[in-house]
Amino acid sequence: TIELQQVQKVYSMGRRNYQALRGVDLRIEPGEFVAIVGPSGSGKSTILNMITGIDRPSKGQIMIAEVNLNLLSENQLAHWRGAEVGIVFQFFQLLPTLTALENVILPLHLRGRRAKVHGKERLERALEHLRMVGMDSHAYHLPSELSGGEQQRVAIARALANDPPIIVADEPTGNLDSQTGEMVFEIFRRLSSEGKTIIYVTHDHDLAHLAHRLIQVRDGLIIADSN
Amino acid sequence: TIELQQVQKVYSMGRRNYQALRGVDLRIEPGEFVAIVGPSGSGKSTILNMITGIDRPSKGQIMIAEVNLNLLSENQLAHWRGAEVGIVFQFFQLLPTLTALENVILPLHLRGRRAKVHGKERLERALEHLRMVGMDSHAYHLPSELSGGEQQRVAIARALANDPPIIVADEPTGNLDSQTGEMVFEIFRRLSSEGKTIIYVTHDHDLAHLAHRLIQVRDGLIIADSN
Ligand SMILES: Nc1ncnc2c1ncn2[C@@H]1O[C@H](COP(=O)(O)OP(=O)(O)OP(=O)(O)O)[C@@H](O)[C@H]1O
Ligand SMILES: Nc1ncnc2c1ncn2[C@@H]1O[C@H](COP(=O)(O)OP(=O)(O)OP(=O)(O)O)[C@@H](O)[C@H]1O
Ligand SMILES: [Mg+2]
Ligand SMILES: [Mg+2]
Repeated sequence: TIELQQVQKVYSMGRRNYQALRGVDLRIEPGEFVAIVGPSGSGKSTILNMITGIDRPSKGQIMIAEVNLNLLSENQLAHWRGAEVGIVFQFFQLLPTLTALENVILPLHLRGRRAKVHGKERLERALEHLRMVGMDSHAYHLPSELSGGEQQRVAIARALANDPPIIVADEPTGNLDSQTGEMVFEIFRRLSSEGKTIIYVTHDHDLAHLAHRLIQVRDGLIIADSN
Repeated sequence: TIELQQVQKVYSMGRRNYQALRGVDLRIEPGEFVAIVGPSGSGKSTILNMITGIDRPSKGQIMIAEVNLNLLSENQLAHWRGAEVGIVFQFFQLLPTLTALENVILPLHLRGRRAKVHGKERLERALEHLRMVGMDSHAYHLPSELSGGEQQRVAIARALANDPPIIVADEPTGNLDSQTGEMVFEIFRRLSSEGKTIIYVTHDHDLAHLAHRLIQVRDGLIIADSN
């Protein structure tokens, strides 16, 4: 279970402050398929950064599977994330000097629930995930040698490589044509039916309605929740 | 008039080559409003890079308003672009150490058809363009202090700041909610009616049909053109 309690986030910008989240309460059960929508700048990515521990709240609690993220050090958070969460960032964050294949293998190397997996099996597993998103033909391209949508699909394969129980995706199809986008969502739907928790931000009306639950954000607050 | 004649683009990747464009012929008249669509990886951004001189073709000619881009040096291309073309890149390319306002002022400083404009008028013109895309409230944020869609809107304001005759936009609304996206397209529509040439790539079916002309790309070739 993911639980945010009265989460606030204030960014300090020199003398002034900018309040991105004004008090977010959110509870997501294991296996839920949740879409988050809202205008540009409303706080969606900030909420995802709270759930994944990429950023810390200014106030409020974040409990994930009984673990209080506020009490973890940066190092503990990185370990926790490596095993528990697969993240598709809004701007991919691929490592520029690694090929598509190496970017997907990396989480398998660092740790992951499959730390006992050996070199050859890691390679096969990474290739399988690239194949799943139609990118095995570009396995040896560097990120700079890929189109926008191709980079996005490599980022999706990387997030899934470790078979994490929670998948968090920030506009995972923003750079994809509708056919490729639907293929990605088919993967998410299948993972959700296998019991994984899927949380995604989207601006696409059709994709938002594929989720079982729709959360609407505006000006740093949740204003509607179809739960 | 923009004219591509048998344009090919081959990217060399160490020992192997990757052919992104296989022979593109395209003619766009002044004032046209053109959408380019196609699957992820089909060559859309590469075509835009040819039209804007950001990248050079491996074969073929590119003539824009009687100027042969192949014959211009890098320096001449940069000057030509500064005056003739406003570009909204797929991943924005904002300068990370400049604020939103400074990013929009920059093209006015470097040159531009309004090189005679003085400091105070430049500032006002840049603010006016930020206001146009709903970003004047974030004028003093750095790109890292903006959401994805906010960065995109700053990139749009920057492309328009110099009042160029040609505007080239690569998925300009990919990170925007549909309402904000429609506001952006309303600006493009108005500029097209004033005689500016607007060329944009989009994966959004509805936005693609707002253009007067729809060009479909697949595997590095134009396969349909509604002209
Ligand atoms: N520097 C490069 N080296 C090798 N291949 C490249 C390079 N840049 C692009 N490519 C390849 O060229 C093809 C066309 O890329 P392009 O960026 O034009 O696609 P696109 O249609 O814009 O796709 P998207 O909708 O995903 O942004 C892609 O398959 C990509 O892998
Ligand atoms: N480091 C920062 N410093 C100051 N303000 C910030 C910072 N990061 C984000 N913001 C502000 O917080 C607000 C929320 O940002 P967030 O990235 O969560 O929006 P979003 O809903 O994901 O928008 P989009 O759909 O455009 O990606 C924005 O108005 C943004 O300007
Ligand atoms: Mg965002
Ligand atoms: Mg592209």
